[in-house]
Amino acid sequence: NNRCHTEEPVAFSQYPRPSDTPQWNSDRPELKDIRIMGYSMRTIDYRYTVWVQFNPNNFSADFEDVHAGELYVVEIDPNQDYNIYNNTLHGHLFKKLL
Amino acid sequence: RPGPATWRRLGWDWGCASACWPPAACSLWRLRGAQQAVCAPSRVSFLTGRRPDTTRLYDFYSYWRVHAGNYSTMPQYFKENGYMTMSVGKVFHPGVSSNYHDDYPYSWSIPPFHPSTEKYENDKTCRGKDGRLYANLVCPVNVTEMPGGTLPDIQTTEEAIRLLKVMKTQKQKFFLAVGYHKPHIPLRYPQEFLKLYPLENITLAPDPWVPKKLPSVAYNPWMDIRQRDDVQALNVSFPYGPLPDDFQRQIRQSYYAAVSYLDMQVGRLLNALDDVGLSSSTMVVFTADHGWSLGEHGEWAKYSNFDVATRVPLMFYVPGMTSAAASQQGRIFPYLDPFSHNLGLVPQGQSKKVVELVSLFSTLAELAGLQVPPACPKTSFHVALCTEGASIVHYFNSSEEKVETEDGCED
Repeated sequence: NNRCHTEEPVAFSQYPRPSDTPQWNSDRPELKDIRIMGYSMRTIDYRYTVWVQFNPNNFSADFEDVHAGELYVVEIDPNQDYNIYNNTLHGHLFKKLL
Repeated sequence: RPGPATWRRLGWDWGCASACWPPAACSLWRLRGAQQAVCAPSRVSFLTGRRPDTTRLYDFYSYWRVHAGNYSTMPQYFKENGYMTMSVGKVFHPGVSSNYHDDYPYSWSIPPFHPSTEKYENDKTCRGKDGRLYANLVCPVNVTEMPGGTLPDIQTTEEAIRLLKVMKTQKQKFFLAVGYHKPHIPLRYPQEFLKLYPLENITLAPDPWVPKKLPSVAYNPWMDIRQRDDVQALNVSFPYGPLPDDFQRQIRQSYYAAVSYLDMQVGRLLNALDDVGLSSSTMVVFTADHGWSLGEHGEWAKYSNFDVATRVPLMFYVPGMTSAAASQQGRIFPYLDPFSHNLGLVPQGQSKKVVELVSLFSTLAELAGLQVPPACPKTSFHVALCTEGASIVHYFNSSEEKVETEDGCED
């Protein structure tokens, strides 16, 4: 319902990664090794995450350089197993969340 | 649900049937909200009221006061407002990230307490089937055989109870932070808690496979699990595994047992609050630094952005607000032994609002009647006192009933 949920609370979280694919330090990368940051926003209805380029020297995230994305619809996928990010890239919901 | 227990996990699906924690029934509780699903960054974040991008702590290897900015912490703020502030157990993550002294003396009035047996936590103390000792992930133990004859969380409870008794005589406002280790790995807990969760009742996660469309960058390869002796012996493939089904059940069984062990410690502590007569004048907050994957998505441990890793319990007991204050003789927190009581499910709390741990600082300040720290400006590296989380006290009296507004939306 795009009209109604305009000011609902959002919870943000983030997680760093050293690489696009899992490696020995993916769980706990040291600051100097962080290359990607995954920023998540969780609303009642969705969990939306973008994994973007991150520079550990100046702590900057580049949201123009998206490595991957995740979008889960909580009502139909409460366990977050069906990522529909690529299906919605050009849709209204994606733009609204962004 | 297996056994008469408690919070099934300090995160996601903890169907609460609290053995030792009636406040689950008489408190507000809220879900979600760790800012980063790993210990040190999450703790520094909610204790300073700022997100990891402002504390600049994403790993374990810097101290925010010199690395990002000399930010005041929540306990520091209470200390500066006349409270005796005390830290027992794991509150700040130990080591570099809290300047090796749990941010003492900034945050605490007295030196933080750490259990003497904490140093054995990763030693080979788990008895294997061959009778030898290992550093296992799954580690139910006979406590009397442990070094020192106890476990760290038991010592933490004892020290916290001692401090409550001292505070009763001091008649001074206090802020007591009690940090339990469990259910952190290794899952080392008194073996009798296994009885609460018969293995035949333990199921696998509802989705124990890696989702087909999960980006590889989102996956955490649970390295800390792999390094334990019992998991190494399984020779599991990197990075996706999976662990054998029977071992997945053993992990889940021990996780639940460790949570019930923690539940008992919290029950003992709150019972002591009643004993010293402070429960009608003391706010209690229960929370965690992150959740933990128990096989969902083929993953284990924390280290991800999945709800199972970021979601935490957040309970508030505020006398006279979330429940009526106890009478002089009344008890708010009667202790119930999980081994002798048949405990049913406690009704879930009153709220499922989306909130964040970063709001804890301003919320507690407001509830205590202190000035709420101002909201941080966009760049706050030189601002000593501000917060990036808004107080959620306004939720406390709000109804969960949905009301239709004039434009047809649910309010």
